[in-house]
This record gives sequence, structure tokens and C-alpha cells, in this order.
Amino acid sequence: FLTFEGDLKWDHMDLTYRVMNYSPDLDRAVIDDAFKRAFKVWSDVTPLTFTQIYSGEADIMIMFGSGEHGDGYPFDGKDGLLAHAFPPGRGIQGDAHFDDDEFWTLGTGLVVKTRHGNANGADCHFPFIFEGRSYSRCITEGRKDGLPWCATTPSYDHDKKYGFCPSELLYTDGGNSDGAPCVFPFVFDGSSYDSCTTDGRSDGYRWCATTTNFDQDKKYGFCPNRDTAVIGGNSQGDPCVFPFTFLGQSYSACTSQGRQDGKLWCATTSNYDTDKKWGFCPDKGYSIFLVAAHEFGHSLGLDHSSVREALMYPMYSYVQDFQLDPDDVQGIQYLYGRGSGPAPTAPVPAPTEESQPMPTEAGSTSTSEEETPEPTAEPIPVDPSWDACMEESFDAITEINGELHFFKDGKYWTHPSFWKSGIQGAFFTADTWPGLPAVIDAAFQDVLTKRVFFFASRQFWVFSGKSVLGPRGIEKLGIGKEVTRITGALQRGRGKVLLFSGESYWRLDVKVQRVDKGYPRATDDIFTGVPLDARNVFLSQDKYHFCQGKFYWRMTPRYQVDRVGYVKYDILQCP
Amino acid sequence: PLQSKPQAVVTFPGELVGAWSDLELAESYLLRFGYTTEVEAKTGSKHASLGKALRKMQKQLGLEETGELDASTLEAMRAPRCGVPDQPS
Repeated sequence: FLTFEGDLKWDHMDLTYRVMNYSPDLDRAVIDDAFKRAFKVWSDVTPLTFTQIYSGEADIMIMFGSGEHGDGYPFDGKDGLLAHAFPPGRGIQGDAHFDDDEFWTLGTGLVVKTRHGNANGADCHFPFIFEGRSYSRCITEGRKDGLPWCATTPSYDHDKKYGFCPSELLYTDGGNSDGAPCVFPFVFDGSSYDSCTTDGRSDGYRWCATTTNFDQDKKYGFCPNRDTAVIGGNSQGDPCVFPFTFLGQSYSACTSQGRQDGKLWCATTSNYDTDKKWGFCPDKGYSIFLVAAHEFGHSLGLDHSSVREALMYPMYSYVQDFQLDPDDVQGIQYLYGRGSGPAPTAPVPAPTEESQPMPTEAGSTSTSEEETPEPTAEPIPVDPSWDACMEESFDAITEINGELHFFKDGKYWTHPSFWKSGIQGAFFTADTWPGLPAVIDAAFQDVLTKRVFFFASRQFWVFSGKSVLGPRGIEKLGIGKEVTRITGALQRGRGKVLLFSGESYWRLDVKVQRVDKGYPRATDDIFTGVPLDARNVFLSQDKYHFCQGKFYWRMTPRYQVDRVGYVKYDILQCP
Repeated sequence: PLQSKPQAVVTFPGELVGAWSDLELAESYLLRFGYTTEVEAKTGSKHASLGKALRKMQKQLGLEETGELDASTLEAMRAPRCGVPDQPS
């Protein structure tokens, strides 16, 4: 990680921020929520707090702008530069600016939040079925007032759930009209307008009057972008007009005709050949949450990192289940210290479950559940008397297909993570995974491919169902000879798994089956407060578990130990 | 078989005609993000100073350090990104 020269940082922890204006691409509530989550990324791992204020000077002033927007560092139209921010300090220092020539989304395409209707502000669901036809955009069919609407479930015909889409006929943003809708036609500068206009403005934002005469009443608001608003081109924010004529042909959808870069565009009048008005059609856009979290890192004092997976790496890449990289955590904690998470203490005899205080589940990252293939064959229980609760410790513990597996001397037990159906087994490991030795050291299931990796001393096996690749030496993964065995594994998303041994860990790229450069690293660089030579390390329900003998330490994704207890009584729930 | 109608390529109003050459893009990128300075770019051999700046950028962004304007470097230069310079200027 890097900080700015002189370790520029805030001299107080309780920071304020203010959103000066909003992009018309997203509903205001969606933007506010994204910024709030972006600040929480940093407050979760430091003592910092962030409070939104709505007037006056905040520590971090946030604004959207295009091209030259007042600070001498102009943006550059669509794509390219997305945003920038200034290091901590007074005035413009600490502020964050976002390029409004970009198409701001949550990273996966257009977000159309509805208002009114009966869907409580839910987002549109595209495509949806209305009167037997499928629509992938807001429509005015079925209405006489011309207000665009959409269904918020796949079928309006079936569910009757709907809401109204952003439209200047429904409301305006900002200005001085408290959200009143546009009135068309309206008079401005002596001319009559029957749609939103950028006339009279240099910042390119579309506006309208909210009375019939702006010259007289001076009442106005900014027009929200419709779902078919174009980006860039020469009519930013105007909706596509379908059908439109281009080179004599009629087009009823966006097209890449006429371009070499394959980008989709449309005309914003019915005839491009005569009017030459156009813009790009909405694409996946850029996640305002991810870009804001990065820029707020600058606002707090972090400079760009050269770690590709770090949030502070300068280039944008969309990540679905975002998690701060250890590099980011080290950087921000170097400037502001750690959060106020509980300090680990040695376990005392376990009280009964009821009296144990539940740790605060401060938000957990959700992992996307993918359909997991059924295990190929039901294992046959060996001898019910081989009771897991009689074991003092286990060779390896890991979650496979959503169930915790406890391995010991050629046998294993399962314990579903989500429901309380109790321990199953013991089963013969060799029945389910033929070819494995009796004693294994560690195991993990790859989130993406569902393959299961097993480690025993310096060897590893990769199972897809019952078919196996291996054993092979762990030197093939790039792990040095000094490592005698792997003691645990933590899945990290994006095809990465941390492998632990002794007081160090490596980051394995599961796809190429090679550990990344720059490893091993010391476990307590990041995982402070857990036993350094843990015997079993595994991920369960989004939390990291480090076991030593009878005890385990549980750590949140924000690297705070939030529980210490007994493997047998708390995880296995033995009596 | 019939030849399909040749693809018309249109210059859309408001778009740069004939965007930058690769070299122009590189020089602008390296200057903007702090990998070189105006003075460095102007003094000495252009090729050497470009190579040095490229190598600095490739190292910072985790690219293969070739000192050359290769495809992955150009791709990186065209990628959407944050406007804060990478090197303190």
C-alpha cells in the first residue's frame, strides 16, 4: 500500500460528508446508499466514523461533474477517467468527484428504481411479461397518461406488481421545485419547450420548468434519466427514439452499425440522417459503490496500490462479492489504527449455550449460492458408536457443499452448517474419496468448480466427484520445500484460497493451481489475535475459524475475533 | 455467393475523428499519471525516456516490465480508471 507523501491523514476520527449533487443515472436513494456502504468499507476496519450532512462544509464534499468541473482536473467524457479525489485536508482536500459522462450503475447494468405503484420502490425486473408480451424496458402501454412503468417481477400478468419508472413527467431532482414534475410546454428565454433541455446551462444537465413559464416564475428542476437515456454522444440523457432511420434503414433497437468499435448506439430523434442526434445505449456501466469506495480511500489518505486485487489499485474492475484486500486493510490501519473489535481472551469453561452472549453480526458479506451438484453416492455409516463427540481433536475440518466435514483417521462426520440436524456419520473417507490416505491435514472445496482439494504432508489430491487428480507434490503449487504440511485453507472468492502452514500463509490461484507472487506472508499480519500455529483453519458461514486443540477462534471478514470457544461444544454441539 | 453489403463506417458528431495514435496515447498517459515529466519527455533521447517511463508504469501496475509499448500496456492505458496520478508529482 502507499500513502500520500507526509502520511497526510485526518486529525479527527468522526468525519462528515455531503453529497452536493446527484447523477441522473440512478435514483437518489440508490446513490446515497452506495456512498454509505462505501464509507462503511473503511469504518469497519478503523475507528473512523462517517456522518452525512446536508448543508454547510463537510470534511468530504462529494459531487458529480463532466469535463472541466471547477478544479482544474477535467474529466474526459465516457470511459477513461471515472473519478478522482484529493488527500485529507481543508477546502477541496478530501473531496471526491465523479465523472457524470459515465453511466453510473451498481456494476451490472441499468438500475431502475420505481416509485409509487404497489411495489414499495422495488427495482424494475427486465424482462417482464405484460399482456403476453415481453418487455426489457419501461413502457407506457396500458396507460393514457404516458407515464412509463414496469413490472417488478418477471410477470405483471401473474403478479400484478408494478411501479413507475424515472421520468420528468413524474418528478424532478434538485432545482427549486421540491421534486415537482415538468410542465410541458414551458417558456424559457422567450422560446417554447416541450421536453427537457440543456439550453442555458454549461454543465450539460437536462432541466425543465415546473410551471408553464420559467421566464416569469423561475421554478425549475433537473430531469431524471429515463431507462433508455443515452450516454455521451451529442445528446446525453435524451432517450432513444425508436424506430429511427440511419443510412436509409429503420432501426427499432440499439445498433452498432456504422461503428468499428462495436458499441451500441441509437438516435435521439426519429431520423439520424437528417438530425444527426445520437448517443451510446446503456451498458453495464460502472459500480458507483466500488468507485466511491476507492475514491474515499484517497480522501482518507491512501494512494494507489500496485496490488492488482486491492481496492486501491488504480484500474476499475467489477467485483460481485466485494471484500477489502489485506493490502487495503494494512494501509488504512497504518494511518488510523484498528477498529474497536473485541480483544481475544483465552477460553474459560464453556457456559451453557443460552447464557452465551451472541456476537453482533455486523453485516456479513453474502456469498452467492450456486447450485451445488449432489454428492455422487450416499456414504454408508460405519459404526454409530464411532461418535464424533468422543474425539479430542480432528485431522481436518472444512465445509463441503454447505456441510461442515470433520476428518479423523480415515473417517469423517458431517454437520450441516445451516440447520440443526445434528452430526451425521461416521463414514469412511475412502468410500467417498477413494485413494485418500487415512490421515489428511487439510481440505477445501473450490467455490467456483466445487472441486475438493485434500492435503496430506507434502501431497495434494483434487477430486471432481469421485474422479481424482493426484497425488501430486505441493511444490507443483509453488510451495517451498520448507513446508512439511498444510494445516488449513480459507476460500477468498475470485478463485483465490489462502493456504496455511506454521505461522505463514500462501495465496493459491485455484485456476492455475499456483501460489501468487509475494507469498508467504506472516499470518499475524492480518489475522491478529488468533493462534499463530493453528492446527485447523477453515471458512464457515463467511467467518474464518482457527483451531488449536479443543479450542477455536472465530474471526469476521473484517479480521476481528468475535468468538472463542470449544470445537466440540460450540461447533459440533456435542452435549 | 452474394457479397454482403460493405459495412458503412460513420464519423459521429462529437466524436474525435481518428483518435490518438498509440504513441500519443502513451505519452499523454505517462505524463498525466506521473510516470514522466514534461522536462524528462523533452530532454535526452525520446525513446529512452519513453522506455524508462513505460517500465515505471509497468512495474507499478503489475504488468510485465518490457519497457515497450506492447499490447497489454496499451490495453492498460485504455482501461477505465481513477484520475489520481500513480506517481507523486
